Amino acid sequence: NSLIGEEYRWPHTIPYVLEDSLEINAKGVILNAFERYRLKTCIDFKPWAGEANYISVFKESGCWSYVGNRHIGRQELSIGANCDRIATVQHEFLHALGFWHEQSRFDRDDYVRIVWDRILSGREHNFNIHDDTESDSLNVPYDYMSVMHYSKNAFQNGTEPTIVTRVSDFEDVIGQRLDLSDTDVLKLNRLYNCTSSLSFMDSCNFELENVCGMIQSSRDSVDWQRVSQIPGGPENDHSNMGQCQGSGFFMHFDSQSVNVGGTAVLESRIFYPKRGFQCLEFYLYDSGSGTDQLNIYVREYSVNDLDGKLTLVKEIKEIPTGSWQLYYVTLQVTSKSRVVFEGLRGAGASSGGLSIDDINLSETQCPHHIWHIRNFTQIFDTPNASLYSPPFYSPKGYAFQIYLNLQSLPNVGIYFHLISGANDDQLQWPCPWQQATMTLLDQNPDIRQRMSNQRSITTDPFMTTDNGNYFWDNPSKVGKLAFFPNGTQFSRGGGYGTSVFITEKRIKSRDFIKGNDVYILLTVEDISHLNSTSSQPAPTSSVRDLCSSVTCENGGICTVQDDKAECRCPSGEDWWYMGERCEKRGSTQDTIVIAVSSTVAVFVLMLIVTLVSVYCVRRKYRKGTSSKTPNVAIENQYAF
Amino acid sequence: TPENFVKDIDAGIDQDIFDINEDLGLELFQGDIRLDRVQGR
Repeated sequence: NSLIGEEYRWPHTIPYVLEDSLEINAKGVILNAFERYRLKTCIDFKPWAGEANYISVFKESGCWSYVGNRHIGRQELSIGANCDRIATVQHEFLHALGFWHEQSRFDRDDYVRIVWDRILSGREHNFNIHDDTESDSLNVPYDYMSVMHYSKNAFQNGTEPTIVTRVSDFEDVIGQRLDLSDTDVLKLNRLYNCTSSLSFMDSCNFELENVCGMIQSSRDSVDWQRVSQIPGGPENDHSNMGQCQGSGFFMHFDSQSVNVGGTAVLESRIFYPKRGFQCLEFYLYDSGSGTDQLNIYVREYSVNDLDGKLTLVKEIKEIPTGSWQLYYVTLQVTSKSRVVFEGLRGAGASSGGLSIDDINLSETQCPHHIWHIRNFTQIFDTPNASLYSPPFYSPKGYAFQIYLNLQSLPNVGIYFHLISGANDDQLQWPCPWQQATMTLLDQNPDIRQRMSNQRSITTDPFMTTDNGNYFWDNPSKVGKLAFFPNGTQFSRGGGYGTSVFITEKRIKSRDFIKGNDVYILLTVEDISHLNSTSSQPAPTSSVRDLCSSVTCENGGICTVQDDKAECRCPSGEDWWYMGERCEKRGSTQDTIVIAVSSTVAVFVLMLIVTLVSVYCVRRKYRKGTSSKTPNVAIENQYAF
Repeated sequence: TPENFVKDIDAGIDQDIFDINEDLGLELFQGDIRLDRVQGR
């Protein structure tokens, strides 16, 4: 449901500014939202470098945006308090890219029924339709799953839904705030006439005989086999979990058919990386001896190494047997290369081997940790269940734990806790500006079709609790005693998160629960560099920070020139800001108006001067002639 | 439960975009769209 008119389009790479007014957590969430656009769509984002038009994200009241590129230079998009959810950011950016809400499509009455008497009085206009002279649905069917759809309760005056879907199955689907839907992506790529993606590289579920162009090595003991079932397990593949008769294939290394140390090598097709960092993700099943291992290599080609240089990236050992396991491997490849999977027979009797399925490769950052929850359905059905994750460490060394609250169904809550850890004495307390991102994985085989549920929180070192302690202080100081399942004692700090992470209905939808397994992906990043105040290097006592006393307005940037703080004002094709603080706005239109009006003013002035001078001359002339004439009675005078 | 002593970022209310804007009394087109002068006309 897009705004008609090429003039409203942005370039495929959109210049943006994250203004200082934004909360630091929101800045991190916005950057994560950009990564989702880069994975699923052909849209990219780059810091503004003076382009005529750009999107300036700031914190004003509420969450809102303009629709389309308005060519106003600094185009505002507000991510206010409570708007720092990734799908909210994606929603507002879809507006900026040129999309209206889904239920305002001209054909919406075929798919939903608006119950007008349940709408807050005075809010009925929010359910208006854009007819097809101003909006284009891009030849895509109505999408109940769109991230641009109102929820069933939008603007309700009571408790009854204002929107009733004509297909009842979608009643609780509309209003999803998980991620871009497949159709959102399709529309966006159609609107911008492109299908490429910056960060997606490949997705393989082995359903096609060509096995995604992967090749068997000739320098190994046996080949990997494309099968749909192994007597010793797995009984079925991971993509379809045996739900589709005649499909459901995966690759299997039959380790019992080789001696200890025997291998099977499978190489991917050749890739040409663009970003220099990649995340390899796949599901692995071990039905062998439990000592089999999977080695991941990259084969990098260069002009002086046509065969490619093989580098071991990761050895995956002690693979839990008897179920599909999710693995992530971080790669850092900068040139033409292949990913290589080497199955290696371990010691001990083997009754099966290794199986691989649902490989995804993308130029994104891998999550730091995976919390694998088995037998989720049973846990979910246990009254008053609450789940704590195993302990993890952030890259900075902070120990943490995740708490999944299943005690307040139909809402599922999730919280991030710092806990006592091995590095506490060397760490900074209270814990400063670490952003914890918790993602409930939608286990769709294709990474591009996932709609994972993600929330982020950031540790604010100044946050205090009711008793005056710092919330993010050392858990050994402000935490409470707790015990790991093995009885080890530790201290757990306060939990910070949301009790409405996801609903019971939604967690049972899509592929959040697959094979009775749930995965929560965890990333804890230091985002203190995003903090506007701390991002400026703290001025040492001798040098005064000249810009600290200068506030540039309208997106102006303070710079120090010849030891003097000046504002560099933004400008565009036909507009500019000026003045000491960029407080004044100019535009060619204004200049023309000023030029024309001053020309007219000068002309009028000249005219007045001319008229006055003519009048004076004539009066003077008349006086002149009357003073020279003798006193002659004026009679009939005859000319002689 | 007390031993969890958890703090909610959104006060435990699952507010959609439009609820947030409504509570703030924002008069936005379709709940979260800002119109420029051309569109406003």
